[in-house]
Amino acid sequence: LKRCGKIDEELFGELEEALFQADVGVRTSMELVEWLRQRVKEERLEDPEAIKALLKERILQILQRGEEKESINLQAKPHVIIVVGVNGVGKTTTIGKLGKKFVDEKKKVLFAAADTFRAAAIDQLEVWARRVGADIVKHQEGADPAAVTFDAFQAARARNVDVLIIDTAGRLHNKVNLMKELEKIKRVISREDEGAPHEVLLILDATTGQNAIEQAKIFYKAVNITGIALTKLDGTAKGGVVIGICDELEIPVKFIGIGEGIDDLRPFNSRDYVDVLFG
Amino acid sequence: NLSEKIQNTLKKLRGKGKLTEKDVNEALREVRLALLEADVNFKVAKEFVEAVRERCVGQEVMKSLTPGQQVVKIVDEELRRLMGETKSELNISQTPPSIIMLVGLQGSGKTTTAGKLARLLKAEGKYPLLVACDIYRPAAIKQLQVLGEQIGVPVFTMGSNTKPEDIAKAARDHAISQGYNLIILDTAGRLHIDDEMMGELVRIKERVRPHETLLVVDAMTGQDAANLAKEFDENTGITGVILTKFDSDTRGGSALSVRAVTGKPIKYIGVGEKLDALEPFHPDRIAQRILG
Ligand SMILES: Nc1nc2c(ncn2[C@@H]2O[C@H](COP(=O)(O)OP(=O)(O)OP(=O)(O)O)[C@@H](O)[C@H]2O)c(=O)[nH]1
Ligand SMILES: Nc1nc2c(ncn2[C@@H]2O[C@H](COP(=O)(O)OP(=O)(O)OP(=O)(O)O)[C@@H](O)[C@H]2O)c(=O)[nH]1
Ligand SMILES: [Mg+2]
Ligand SMILES: [Mg+2]
Repeated sequence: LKRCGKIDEELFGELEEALFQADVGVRTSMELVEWLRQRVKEERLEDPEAIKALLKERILQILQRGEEKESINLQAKPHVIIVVGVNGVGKTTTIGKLGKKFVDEKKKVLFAAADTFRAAAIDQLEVWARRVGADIVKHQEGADPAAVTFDAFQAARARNVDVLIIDTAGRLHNKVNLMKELEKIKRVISREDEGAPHEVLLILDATTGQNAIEQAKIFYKAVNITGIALTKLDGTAKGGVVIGICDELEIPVKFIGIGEGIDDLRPFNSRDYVDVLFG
Repeated sequence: NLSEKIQNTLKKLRGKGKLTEKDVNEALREVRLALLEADVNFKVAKEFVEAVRERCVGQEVMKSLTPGQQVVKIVDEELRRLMGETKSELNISQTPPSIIMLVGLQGSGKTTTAGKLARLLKAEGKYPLLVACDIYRPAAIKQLQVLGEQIGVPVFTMGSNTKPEDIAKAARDHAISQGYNLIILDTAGRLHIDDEMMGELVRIKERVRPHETLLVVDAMTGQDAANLAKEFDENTGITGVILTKFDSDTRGGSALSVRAVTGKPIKYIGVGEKLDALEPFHPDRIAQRILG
């Protein structure tokens, strides 16, 4: 019975369904299943487990694509990380967690409170700075984020800081003036050090649907995203949008957020991720 | 867009003569994929298409000279039927204070929406009191205080060492003694699978019996919208939904998912970061957005 072609079609349907439900998206899911269909035909695969494993390998390949560009180069001093993304995805919290990671590695860390817009955004980052043992540069609410960024960089140089992490305000990618503001923040940094920023980290919320792909494209175009942190994976969402993003833009997922606590950050492990995707 | 896709699919098939059920299935497949692309939950999309299919195998479509148009009309009608009428009135109690509780996942926009609601209700002549029941998130209380100050609405807080249910109860007593006729409880973001935190919502509800429990959902939410809405509704009992960040370019299929699994009305949409960016929800507009 296992040789019957109909078993395969049912299996393909089930696998496609699993991808849809994980927010992988229609286009990417269908491309993956079509690729699988071809390979199954060519290699005359019959075992459902082998077919499923093949799909997992394919997704793994895609997720690892951007990883070759990876090179944790903490040579520059300060190593500058700009954290960006739409509203409420977990930027400020992720910066706190990243700060802890670097402090644990005996690095001197400085936070820049460049979200000068949202109510109590500066206060929120200050709490995190205290919690992890990082310094913070801030102006008053309503100040120019580019000015805060400039001051923070000077302070980082003067204080011999190892890692400077810049918190920016949440902003929707379809707001042109806000994206322009972000480009300005980046320019301020690269004017001070042409190798900087060394990392532009896009924060994506795992509960986000297909809009995440649009977010990645527009942020990438504006400020050249070098990595993604996928947050809130401790919920029930799978964040499957990253597969399409990796496929199209080759941006590596570098971290995952698995909770609201200071230690709830993990380096992205593509194999674990793929196992959970079909788990 | 979807209307065009459906029309084109059935136009191609009509060339073969009489329309068969198989032809209709082809068009319905387009509908299902379009809904998925718009972030409608997989199971919700499936059930919706089944409802459409039942109507499509009748005379209305099969005998029509323009079956494509008929299918589009049915999809449109079913979408409108599912989304309900504009029902943005809040359930204001006859005996004040009316209590509105905001709940939802982390980062969905509850605190900002609390500010928006306070501003709106104050403009409608109410005397609202904002209540800081998020005792966990760094600077959450300060965030609500800053918003309250911006709109001239007082914020009741007992700091972060008192249980949220006790804060809610004290706020209600304070409102009664000070003459506020409306209370808006801002709660901490939480996962629907976090039993302890979901239990906290039940305790708050039991202490102060809110007249409205509004689920605040990020409009950009994907498949998970159906899961979280169902859990919050079953655990806490919601009376309505507010979809935030509708000023993004998301298709908003989450609106359909949330409505389909809870049957509760979407009362408002957030359309910006400023406190005046709150609008009543128009069901027919979301039908437009999803159909493309
Ligand atoms: N469960 C869970 N919650 C998270 C995670 N990361 C962040 N959060 C929560 O998400 C909410 C929003 O986090 P923020 O760090 O304020 O998000 P943000 O992107 O800085 O928000 P804006 O600056 O307003 O755009 C907070 O309640 C965080 O505790 C995560 O990995 N898991
Ligand atoms: N563009 C836009 N941003 C919004 C809207 N509603 C809220 N936000 C933003 O979304 C982010 C999160 O809002 P909050 O009010 O802090 O969300 P929250 O649900 O209280 O977050 P937690 O308390 O951490 O769960 C902030 O940057 C808000 O300014 C909206 O309708 N449109
Ligand atoms: Mg922030
Ligand atoms: Mg809040």
